[in-house]
Amino acid sequence: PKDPSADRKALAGVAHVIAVGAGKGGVGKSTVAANLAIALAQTGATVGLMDGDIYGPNLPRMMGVNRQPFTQDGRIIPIEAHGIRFMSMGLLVEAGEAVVWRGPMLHGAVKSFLHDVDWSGCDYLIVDLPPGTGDVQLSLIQQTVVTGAVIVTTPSTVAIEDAVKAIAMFDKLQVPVLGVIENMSYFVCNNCNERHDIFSTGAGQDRALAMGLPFLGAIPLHPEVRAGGDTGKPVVAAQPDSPYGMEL
Amino acid sequence: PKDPSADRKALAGVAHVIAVGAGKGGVGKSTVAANLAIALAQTGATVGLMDGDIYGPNLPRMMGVNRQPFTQDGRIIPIEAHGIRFMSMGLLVEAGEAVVWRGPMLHGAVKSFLHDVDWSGCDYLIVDLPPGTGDVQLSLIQQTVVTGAVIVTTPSTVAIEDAVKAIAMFDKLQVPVLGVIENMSYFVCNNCNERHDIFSTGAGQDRALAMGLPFLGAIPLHPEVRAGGDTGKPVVAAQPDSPYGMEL
Ligand SMILES: Nc1ncnc2c1ncn2[C@@H]1O[C@H](COP(=O)(O)OP(=O)(O)O)[C@@H](O)[C@H]1O
Ligand SMILES: Nc1ncnc2c1ncn2[C@@H]1O[C@H](COP(=O)(O)OP(=O)(O)O)[C@@H](O)[C@H]1O
Ligand SMILES: [Zn+2]
Repeated sequence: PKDPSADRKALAGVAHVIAVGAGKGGVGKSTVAANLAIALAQTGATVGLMDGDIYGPNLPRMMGVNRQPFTQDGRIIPIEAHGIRFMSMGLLVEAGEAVVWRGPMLHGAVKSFLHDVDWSGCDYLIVDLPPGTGDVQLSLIQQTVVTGAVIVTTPSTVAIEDAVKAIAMFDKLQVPVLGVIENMSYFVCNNCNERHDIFSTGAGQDRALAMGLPFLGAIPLHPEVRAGGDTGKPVVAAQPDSPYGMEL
Repeated sequence: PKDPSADRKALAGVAHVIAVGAGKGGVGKSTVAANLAIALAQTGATVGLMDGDIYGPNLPRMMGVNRQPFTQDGRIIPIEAHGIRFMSMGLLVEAGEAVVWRGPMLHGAVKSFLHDVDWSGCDYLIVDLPPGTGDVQLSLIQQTVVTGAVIVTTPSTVAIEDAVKAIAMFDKLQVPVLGVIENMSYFVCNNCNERHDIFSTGAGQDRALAMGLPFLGAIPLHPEVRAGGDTGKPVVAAQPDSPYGMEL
């Protein structure tokens, strides 16, 4: 069959496109993608963050942004926040409005976010992928050259199994997997210091190593991480020296 | 415009189709759907459970089932487990195999699961929906009469916002919302009894009531609920008298 990566063209003006995926929803992809983008920018790089979750764009709230982007010379100018450039479907629809679209519309949105938004000058464009292995993933990988993918999982068996499927998809479509991040790894009671493995623990690291993939770290379950996401202050920006801020 | 519910036909031999949705992934839809189906069967009803998550079918593991269904007279016979009938994409593909499909293939799978599987005689068919408001949701609602939808959310703001979008979709497509369940509502340390609102707390109830929807209950975050899902022993079947078993 045809080489799946034969006719992909790199995105003009962008050095590296990094996808953040998981397979399963609710494991912390958006939280990791936002914090990763801001942490990269803190090292001096020019960074863009694209929200690939067309149905459930949570990044506008996590980034504390809810204004519409401007258009200049026919191109959309991404919003600047926390030192990075940002674009999301959530900036284009009213809060509470459902985007009830079938697959081909998703394809159109991804194409537009990649080619109609002005990402020029970015060293990194981080793309937060939705759950699953469908239209958005396929369209992203067919429309541009993805340098690599970061996989986020919790230690629960069902999350690991969905992460393995996401890895199988990237392998099939010839996108290198850069490594695995385990999130919600454990919870420490701040009253008595007891450690609780609510979603189990360590399974992400074991599985990554068994698959020959780099393990990029474990992030504890902490109420401040959720609060940062709900109030638009990602912990890497708001509490960089905290244990969870450092891990992220 | 045309009445969206004009030409829907009820599923032959099934009294009620109940959708379990959320908008956001990872909030506990599959866990609630499996336990709800088993709890309904314990009251004497004949119950079917259909896994609508084609990309990430977690129900086979949660139900402890991994054998392929038989076909008889051209119809698929659902698998019997924990006193209910069950069908999932996960029973048709190898573990770890990614289903990398675009929208139209999802539509085909939903049509087949509804019309080619023998659900006749079911008082209730519970359908576990995937995250989002896309092809699977549209195909289910267009292919049959859905009696009502149950919405699952965690108390975090981003999960609530996605649940509101799912409710807006059901309203737009004229499917009544039966109520809202808040999951992962709080965590109690078993060492010192301190209560932790990791994903916040009570927001699901407030929002449901504000929207005039029944609040169906709050389920605590508990390691046994996750363990039940990872080992194929849903807590309603394995530990019915536990606090989380009773809530479910
Ligand atoms: N380490 C963590 N500790 C506590 N809450 C977290 C953590 N990581 C993510 N969350 C919360 O969990 C929920 C799901 O995270 P999100 O980033 O939206 O996941 P996804 O993008 O995979 O759906 C959000 O409410 C978020 O604030
Ligand atoms: N109340 C709970 N306490 C602890 N873990 C839970 C609870 N509800 C769900 N889980 C776990 O959270 C993860 C996500 O649940 P799941 O039912 O797969 O969500 P969804 O279907 O919305 O993606 C699973 O690992 C599951 O075992
Ligand atoms: Zn404690």
